[in-house]
Amino acid sequence: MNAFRLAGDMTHLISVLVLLLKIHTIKSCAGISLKTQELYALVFATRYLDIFTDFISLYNTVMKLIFLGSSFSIVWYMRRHKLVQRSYDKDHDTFRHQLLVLPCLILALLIHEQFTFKEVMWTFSIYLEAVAILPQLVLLQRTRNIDNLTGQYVFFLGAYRSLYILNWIYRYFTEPHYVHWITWISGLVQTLLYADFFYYYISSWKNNVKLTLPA
Amino acid sequence: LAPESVKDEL
Repeated sequence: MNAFRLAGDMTHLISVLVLLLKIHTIKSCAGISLKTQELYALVFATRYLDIFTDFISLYNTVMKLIFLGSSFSIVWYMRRHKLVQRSYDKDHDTFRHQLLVLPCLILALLIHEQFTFKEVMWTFSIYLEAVAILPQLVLLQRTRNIDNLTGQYVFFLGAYRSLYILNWIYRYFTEPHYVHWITWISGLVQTLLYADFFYYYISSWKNNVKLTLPA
Repeated sequence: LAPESVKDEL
């Protein structure tokens, strides 16, 4: 475990806690894409299949449980909780996320490190996570006023994978035979998708103005 | 050391 990866995991944890805080305390999911939340729940469900078979460390297991628990409870809140549902913008959250799931599944069946069920599912989760933010970014473009918590959520979610890229660079230079092209390329694509959001988020923060994305 | 295929990252 290196500082970049720990910082990445903590940033990821913060993004999830910011979202849970928003939904649980003010009972609002304004500006949040249910599609992205469902995709993330699927990402964690297919990535952590080994949670009961391979014990890496207490930290690893606890974090997996937190990510699984939070992503599924966020989906539950947005689908079932009467009060939260009222603030869900279903007219604008219309990204057909099936268009993301199927190509990722096909790609995972074609390009993977080993052709086993767990490995293909894990690879699918890597590809899916790279594009899972798209419905959320599309929704942000459509909703004019982006509230602070939503902006912070997306910012931390994007920042965590860029910290992971630093972690992969560090591990590449410090650990022999540490090469994972699939994860590296997907992680890079994932981070690049946030590039314009980062630009507008940081410039809105610098100019101390409300975050708005161009239509 | 965990074998190569085991994923130690989240």
